[in-house]
Amino acid sequence: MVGWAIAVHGGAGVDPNLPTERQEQAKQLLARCLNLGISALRSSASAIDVVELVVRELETDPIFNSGRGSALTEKGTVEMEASIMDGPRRRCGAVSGLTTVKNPVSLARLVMDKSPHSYLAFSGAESFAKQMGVEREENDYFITQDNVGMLKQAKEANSIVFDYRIPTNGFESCGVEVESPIQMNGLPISVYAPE
Amino acid sequence: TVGCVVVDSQGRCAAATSTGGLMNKRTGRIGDSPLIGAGTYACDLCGVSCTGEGEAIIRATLAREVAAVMEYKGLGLQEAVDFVIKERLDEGKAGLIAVSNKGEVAYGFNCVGMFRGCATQDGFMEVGIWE
Repeated sequence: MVGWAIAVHGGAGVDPNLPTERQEQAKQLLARCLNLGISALRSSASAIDVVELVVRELETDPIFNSGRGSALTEKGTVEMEASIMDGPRRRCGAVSGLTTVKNPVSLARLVMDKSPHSYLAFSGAESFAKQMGVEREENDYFITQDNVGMLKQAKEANSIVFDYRIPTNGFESCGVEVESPIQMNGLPISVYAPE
Repeated sequence: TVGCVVVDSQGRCAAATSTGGLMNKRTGRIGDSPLIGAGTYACDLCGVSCTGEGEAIIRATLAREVAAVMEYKGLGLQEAVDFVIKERLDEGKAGLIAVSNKGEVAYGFNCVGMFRGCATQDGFMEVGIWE
């Protein structure tokens, strides 16, 4: 027997000017999800069940970039992806290109538990979701006004924005510096944006 | 991106990651989150979930790399996390959270902050954003 342990994250790279109340909202959600995991562990839930439970909660709250509140594609739609892995026998499941699945992590879990595969994507993943009867929503359920605003800014700046919030007053530090573009695959990030 | 890693009281590790990807991304672009071994990995030694610049995490096979340096170099969990963040990301910006089968928890990042929280059975609990 060992003592249990748990960690959660909501994305790396944060705008140093993120307003205090946004910081507090984020910390409260992290604390709530941690406590959800802790009470499951205290009731002897297994590690694989707890990581799914906690990530479902994070996907459902629009604060972070997953599920509801996901970043938007260049077309203003949502394409979500998730994966899950169970250490003891290295069983795993992953999904990509989801547009209607309310909790992508649970579909990833079903790929692991109910299919002979490890990874299903786009129309194949969506038809697996239908077959499994998971909870589904219209794509606009996942879209928040905040993100519509951020997509507009990203397009105006002609850039792709990484996995963190960009400040409303333009791109500083963690956002993509148009003046000094971040490299991706060895190329200036601006190379990708026009595509 | 969001993620969770857990080691339970029987020492079993698990990891999960979920994301909407990049704002203004090209449709069809796949990041690290669904790629086992890159954004997510778990084995008998540890569980890892990553977030950040997907392309750099994929190049580094970052999550699996934490388990590999624990297994092959005999590093402890926090040492392994610090090593891969420092040595494997090249210029990429990313962060990760990890647990080990010994009941340890660790995190690391090389950019400005990471939304994270961790707790252990002996009562330790922390929620933070900055360094």
